[in-house]
Amino acid sequence: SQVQGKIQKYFIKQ
Amino acid sequence: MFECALIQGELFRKLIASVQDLVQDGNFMCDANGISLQGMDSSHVALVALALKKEGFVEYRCDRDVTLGINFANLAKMLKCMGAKDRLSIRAQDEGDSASFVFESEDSSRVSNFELKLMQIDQEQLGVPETQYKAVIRMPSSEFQRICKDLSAIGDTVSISVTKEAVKFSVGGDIGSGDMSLRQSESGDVDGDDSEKVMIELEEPVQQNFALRYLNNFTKATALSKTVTLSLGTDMPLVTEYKMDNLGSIRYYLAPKIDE
Repeated sequence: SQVQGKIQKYFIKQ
Repeated sequence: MFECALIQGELFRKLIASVQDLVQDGNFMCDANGISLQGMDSSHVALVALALKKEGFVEYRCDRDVTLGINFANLAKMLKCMGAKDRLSIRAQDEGDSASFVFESEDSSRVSNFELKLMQIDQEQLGVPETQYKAVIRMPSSEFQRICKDLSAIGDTVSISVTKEAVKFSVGGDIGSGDMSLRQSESGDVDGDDSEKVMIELEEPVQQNFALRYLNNFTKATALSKTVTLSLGTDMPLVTEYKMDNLGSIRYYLAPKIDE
């Protein structure tokens, strides 16, 4: 089954 | 001092409408080149990024970088008072705690002034890395809107799969399943409007699952552009981009559904 990913995982904190 | 003016104030109203259901408030970052805004939804699943170029404005002046913290629902209330064909001017002092919005009718017979209180918003800014996407699809924005709306009546997740020939949107739910495929338009087709075509640039076939609830939310921007561009890769967010002629663009990033 799948879960919703979070967007911060893919982007860099500035 | 920050000052800008748009001939079509309506565009700005549509922009705010395209953001306000996803993000409650955010910082308009104004500098010499234009205005940008970034915000995440409360569940941190989607990111919206707005970039407006100074060239898209009839007047643009920004002596020092300013940040305008804005509650979008409150701004929308004021923009509701703007006529459909009004010109819009926005002004803010460097250290001010409010921004002024002026709406002026075409023949200047009606002028409306509003002052919106600004907020201090402590928001983390995310850096979006430059990425080479495996598939880029350009299609009519109204078609994308219709697909998202219709499929969300059947299920809550759409699987988007792209090959050289077509992009397929598949859905499954309690009542059954289905899919809709859009074929790449013929390249030799010189007839008709380019914005009506489906164009696929593909490096590698790709397939990912996304929550329709968010995609439906993104389609609020349909009024801003005749076409939408979807960019996909493997295990990376989907980018849904609406470009407005010379004013700039609004991009929505959506994290995919991933295996547990």
